[in-house]
Amino acid sequence: MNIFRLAGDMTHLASVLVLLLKIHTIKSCAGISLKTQELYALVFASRYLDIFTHYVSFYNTVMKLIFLGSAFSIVWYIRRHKLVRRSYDKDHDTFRHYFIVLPCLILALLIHEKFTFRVVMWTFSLYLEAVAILPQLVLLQRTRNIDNLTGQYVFLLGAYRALYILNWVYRYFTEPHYVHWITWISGLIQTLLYADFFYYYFQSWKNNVKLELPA
Amino acid sequence: AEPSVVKDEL
Repeated sequence: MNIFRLAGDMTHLASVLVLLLKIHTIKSCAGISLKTQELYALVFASRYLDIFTHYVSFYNTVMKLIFLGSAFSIVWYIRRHKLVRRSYDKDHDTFRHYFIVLPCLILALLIHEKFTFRVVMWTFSLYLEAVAILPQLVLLQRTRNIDNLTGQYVFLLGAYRALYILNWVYRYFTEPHYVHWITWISGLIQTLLYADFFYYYFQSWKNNVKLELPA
Repeated sequence: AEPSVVKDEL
């Protein structure tokens, strides 16, 4: 494992911790899109189908369990916890799941490396992860008041994707036969979706003003 | 055989 991959995973882990901190400690999910969180739960559920049958390393198994567990508990918190659900901004979080899930499923059935259930589901999870942030970005744009933790959560998620690209570049030059078009293109699209957010995030940081996305 | 997917990544 190279430093970019490790840094990417740690950034991903940090994003989840920031979100759990907000939800568990402050008992608030204001500005957080339940739709995006449900899509992530679906992403991990479909990607880690082989978690108990395909062993890679202790590190991988533990991380997979963390991402699965945190994704589903975040969804549970927002839907079921009596305090947390009260802060959920339902009226602005209006993105429809099937606009995202259905095209990804169709694309995975059409474009994959091998037509088996596991590989198609794995490919579906890649396509879905690429666009799962969209409801969250739309919600941010509609929210006049983006609090610090929400801004940091989205920033860490974007940073994680950018570090994964560096990881692929590194692996491409250091490992033989390392070419994964499906992973790379969907990962690149996923990272590009954050470009706009990054721009305003750094602007607000540089000018020391509150983060706000233009409508 | 395993497809050439990035199975060692998360």
